[in-house]
Amino acid sequence: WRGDAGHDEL
Amino acid sequence: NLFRVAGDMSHLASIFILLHKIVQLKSCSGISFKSQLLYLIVYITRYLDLPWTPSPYNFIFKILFISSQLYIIYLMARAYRPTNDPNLDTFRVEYLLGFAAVLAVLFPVRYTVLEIFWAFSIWLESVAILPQLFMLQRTGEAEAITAHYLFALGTYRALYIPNWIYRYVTEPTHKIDTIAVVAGVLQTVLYSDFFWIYYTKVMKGEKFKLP
Repeated sequence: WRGDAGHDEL
Repeated sequence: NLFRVAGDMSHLASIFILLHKIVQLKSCSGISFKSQLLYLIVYITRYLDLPWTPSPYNFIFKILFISSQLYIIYLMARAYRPTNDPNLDTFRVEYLLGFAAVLAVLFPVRYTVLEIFWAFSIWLESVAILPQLFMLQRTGEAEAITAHYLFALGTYRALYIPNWIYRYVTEPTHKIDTIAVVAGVLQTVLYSDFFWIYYTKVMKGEKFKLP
């Protein structure tokens, strides 16, 4: 269920 | 980059200003409990990836935002509850939650639990300030410290916009996080009216008072 779009901002 | 760091510092500053106001004045008058509760929901739903955060910078900020927001909610709901007037805080948050939920389910980056919650948190954050602005409109004026808090909070997302442009230009992949950018612009636009009054009144030493 983990997403992995790699959001690297807050 | 500089815009990103300045934005995050502005976000952190806004939280310190708010905490300072509540603790120093022993009052949360003028602050919308509904907006603060929405921000707690925003942090919790966005930072579900906390255990897998690769960057120590992001990890520390995530912990800071969740814990400080929990403390703000505690102060407003328990310690200084009598100073909080629910009769002024009447914005219907169901619409905001519904708006964020619909967009998150319809257009997530990917159909995973984490991505849907992430998109939900981004859309919810973009409109979470509305109960606060609505309250401001009802009372017609605000303490200077509350105006400073809102200015710092609005500046945070506004600074993310040049950060996205900078990243788009400098990073070879030219990646655009469409949801974050569209919601971030919306969030900044919602502040534009406030920014204008802050600039014309508070920065010139006058009281924050709506025309």
